[in-house]
Amino acid sequence: MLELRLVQGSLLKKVLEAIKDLVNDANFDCSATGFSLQAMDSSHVALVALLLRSEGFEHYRCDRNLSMGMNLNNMSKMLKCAGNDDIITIKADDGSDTVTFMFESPNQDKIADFEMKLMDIDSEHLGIPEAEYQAIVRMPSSEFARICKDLSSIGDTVVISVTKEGVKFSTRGDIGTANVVCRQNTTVDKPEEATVIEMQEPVSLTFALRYMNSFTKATPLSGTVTISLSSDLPIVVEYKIAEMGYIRFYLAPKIED
Amino acid sequence: ILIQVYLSIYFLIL
Repeated sequence: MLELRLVQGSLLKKVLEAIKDLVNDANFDCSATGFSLQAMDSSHVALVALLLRSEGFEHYRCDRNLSMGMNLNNMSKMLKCAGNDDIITIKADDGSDTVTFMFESPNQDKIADFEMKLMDIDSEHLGIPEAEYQAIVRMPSSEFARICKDLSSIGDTVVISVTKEGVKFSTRGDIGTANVVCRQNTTVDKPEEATVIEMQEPVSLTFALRYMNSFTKATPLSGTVTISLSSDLPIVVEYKIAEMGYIRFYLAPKIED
Repeated sequence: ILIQVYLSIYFLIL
């Protein structure tokens, strides 16, 4: 038996919007720790890891570890039927081939339930080791989204370089080149407007902008984004989900042949 | 020429 009640149902709606274009089908894993997902995109160059900790749910019952295969497009269709202020409850019985999403309006005057078919997904689970990164950049998520969008109108790839001067995003295409430099800036009114750069050593890596733009669909989940870079590791683009967990995107770099 | 690396180069498939 599984029953997870999430008062801030809009979080789950936003999570689905953030990942449904990157991954088609995925197993949601439910354990005492929380509700999680790890899935690769179909070309095996990007990975999404989601964790919604059990403490973040108003009610969290998960009698045994359960993995539920879902088509994310179908799940998104169902969650779009929930109001932004609705409380969402996810329910499943042991051995069942369906999951139920229950939506309650804030004043309890409307209750809806949507039952979705589960699917068997043979997914590869990857072991992601803890790593020390050469550079970690924290910046406003809207700023990062803006830069990725702007650069993708010029080129297909972005070079992200971190030096003591700041973080530079560069691209080139048929019509020309573009460079955006963000310097460390901690003298701001609100902490989420700061750009903070922790650099152990300079690093420069190249990534496909198409994936970066896809990751920025998580922008509504968090005011800030944390970008971790090392020359011998995939980039990690992390959006913290307030008091609940995170959504992390990993992307393998492009390298010179 | 830039080539795209796969994640399996970095992460272990469990």
